[in-house]
Amino acid sequence: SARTIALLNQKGGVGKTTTTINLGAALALAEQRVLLVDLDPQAHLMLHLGIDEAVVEHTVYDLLIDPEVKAADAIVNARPNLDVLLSEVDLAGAEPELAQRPDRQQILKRKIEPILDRYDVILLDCPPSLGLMTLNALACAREVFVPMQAHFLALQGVSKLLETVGLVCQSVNPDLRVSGIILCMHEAQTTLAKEIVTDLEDFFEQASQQDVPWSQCRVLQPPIRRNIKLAEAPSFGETIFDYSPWCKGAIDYRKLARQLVEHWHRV
Amino acid sequence: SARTIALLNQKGGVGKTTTTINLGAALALAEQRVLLVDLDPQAHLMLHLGIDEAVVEHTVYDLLIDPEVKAADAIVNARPNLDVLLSEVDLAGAEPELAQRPDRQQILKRKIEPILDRYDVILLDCPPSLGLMTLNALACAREVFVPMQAHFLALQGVSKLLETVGLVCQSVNPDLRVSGIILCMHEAQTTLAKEIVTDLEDFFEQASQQDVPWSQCRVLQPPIRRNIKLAEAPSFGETIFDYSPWCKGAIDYRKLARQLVEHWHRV
Ligand SMILES: Nc1ncnc2c1ncn2[C@@H]1O[C@H](COP(=O)(O)OP(=O)(O)OP(=O)(O)O)[C@@H](O)[C@H]1O
Ligand SMILES: Nc1ncnc2c1ncn2[C@@H]1O[C@H](COP(=O)(O)OP(=O)(O)OP(=O)(O)O)[C@@H](O)[C@H]1O
Ligand SMILES: [Mg+2]
Ligand SMILES: [Mg+2]
Repeated sequence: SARTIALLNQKGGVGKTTTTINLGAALALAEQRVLLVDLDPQAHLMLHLGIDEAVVEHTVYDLLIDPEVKAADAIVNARPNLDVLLSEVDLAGAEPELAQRPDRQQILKRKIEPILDRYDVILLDCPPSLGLMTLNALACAREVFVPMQAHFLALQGVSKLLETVGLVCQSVNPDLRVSGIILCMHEAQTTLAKEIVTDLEDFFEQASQQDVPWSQCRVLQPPIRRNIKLAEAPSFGETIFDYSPWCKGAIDYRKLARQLVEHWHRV
Repeated sequence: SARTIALLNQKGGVGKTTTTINLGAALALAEQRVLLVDLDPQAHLMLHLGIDEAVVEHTVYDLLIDPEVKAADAIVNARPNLDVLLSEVDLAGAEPELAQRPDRQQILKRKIEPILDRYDVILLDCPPSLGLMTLNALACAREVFVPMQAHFLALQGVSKLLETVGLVCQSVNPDLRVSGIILCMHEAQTTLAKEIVTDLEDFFEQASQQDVPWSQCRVLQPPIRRNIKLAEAPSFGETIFDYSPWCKGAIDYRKLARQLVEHWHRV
């Protein structure tokens, strides 16, 4: 059944959504059956894929709030091999509305469970926070990828993120692992990027000797280079493979997808 | 007394902090007496200016929570003409702790009032949210600058931001104005940037005929170009003027500061 991966970073604008869309699309092109789940009330997946609101009968909000709604009712097909569970502005109200429910961190897990066998990969696009939507993703996922920019202030947020994963691991999801850092908007030739990548690699080298959920975490290859095409594609409702299939952004996401599929076949 | 400006954008990673530091530093170098206020529990201003925690007796958290603490007790001098009110991780707890206080949106305004005459400019660095810290900034400020990147998804957030300013304007601060967009990490030669800037200018052209708090808003000049030096400087605890005073980032912030000072002298 599906490998379920949360794209997590409480910092905003680091590349979570761009990665969900384009890594997801690359995996779909590599014949993986892929589901993307939008857990952000900004609801960018719909815009980014050019999906007309009119075809969306149920969103992730309905799925979380309404016991009658099933995941199968909410799924929309976006591209060959690429399904999506969309969000809406009202999702911002989900956290207060669910505040009294004791099982509120596990609703997504429970609702996704019946459709796990339809997919090879499920990517959960998290909002820039460690709130209830992200906690639902962490209870539901088996793995966490952390998109981030190799900048100084970006490192500051990583320890807080890992601490949260650690807490979820201890309390509700003992199998949860942080398995990869995805470097986004990468400027490889800069001194800063090289130093930050070295810091990250040293950190995970040390962690490999400890009993922590990120002990097997590595910086995934290749980094995704800064490429204006990746920022342009959403304004046309297109993935990078629709918009500019041979630009640097497309090449990088395609390689990343291939590396992951090969890695998954080996393990 | 001081011109008080909130640097506002609920989207993360758009350049609020980088602008607070470097526009503030540029204004200080232009002989303005400047105060920077950190309203973000990420507490980046301290890191960015290389201030030792040991010299910080009181933070913005103490100022908001403890009736005994005055703004004058919390001020730290960072550079010539550049003072700062620092934050700390505990500020994340301020919103729940203040939830029961009826005046919770106006505490910063009340505490800043006695020191307004010490400064020409006060810049309020907001966190990436429209929560209580940002609302305190909006109650306290006279103007709002919106740092943003000229990207498609960035436009989506602007209307929500303006709606919030509108609400604060009607309820607690009728003099509040959104006076400027600061384009950050700008790649002027790209089609995307040109289109987004055109969209923004058209939008504010229309708004100039309406009775809204952003009717006088314009895209400030110059845009701040993408420049890795701006991302490197914080890792040394330096402003761009300490780190690399003649790089593109320094030139752009210096020009922006000069444009603002000239504009302020004309009006
Ligand atoms: N490799 C890249 N090159 C150029 N621009 C990029 C790249 N990756 C992302 N972007 C742009 O950077 C901005 C932020 O990216 P994105 O929306 O994916 O981040 P996010 O982490 O999902 O943000 P949020 O926290 O708000 O959900 C977007 O305008 C996007 O188009
Ligand atoms: N003009 C620029 N060129 C290159 N890098 C930049 C530029 N402006 C900002 N950065 C970098 O982009 C990242 C985000 O910037 P910054 O921290 O100022 O955003 P922010 O809006 O304050 O983020 P947050 O919402 O998390 O508070 C930082 O790593 C910063 O160093
Ligand atoms: Mg996103
Ligand atoms: Mg900031």
